Amino acid sequence: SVAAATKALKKFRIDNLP
Amino acid sequence: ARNPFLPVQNPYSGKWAKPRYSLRMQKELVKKAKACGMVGLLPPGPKLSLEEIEAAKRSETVAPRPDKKQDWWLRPVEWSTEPLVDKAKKAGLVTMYVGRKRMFKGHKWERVRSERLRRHRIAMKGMAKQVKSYKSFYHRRRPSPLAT
Repeated sequence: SVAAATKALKKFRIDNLP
Repeated sequence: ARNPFLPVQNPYSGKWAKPRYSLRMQKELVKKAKACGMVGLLPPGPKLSLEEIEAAKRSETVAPRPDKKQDWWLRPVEWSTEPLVDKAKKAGLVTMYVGRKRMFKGHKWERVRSERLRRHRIAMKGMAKQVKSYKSFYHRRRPSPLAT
């Protein structure tokens, strides 16, 4: 779903942003 | 920011570390980003070209609003985009053999053969002399009863 996809994207960004 | 989709080379040892996200995980992420229309948030990598990201950024509507504090993860990021894997492909080379000293490693005896033959040739040059010297080793040292 789009919500799950957004959540995954957010997790990716939070894990990898400096 | 360091790109988690690309491999990194250790400047001291020269060895390559794998990217933090495997190709399979990268593909999953790209799929998810396309599903929610946020391709512009991902760094470029083998599964996502720079052109795709640029196109997505132009068409996307998702942008951080300065008044909303929880949108900090949407802020634009400059990812490192060294095309480490694409270098060879751009040069039009067969990727498998790029960066290799020789196309095939071969067996050890094949690799050391030329050096072995060279040493053999040098040894054979003076072999007759060496054999003669070897065989007459004790003759030379036997005391002669006729010697004064």
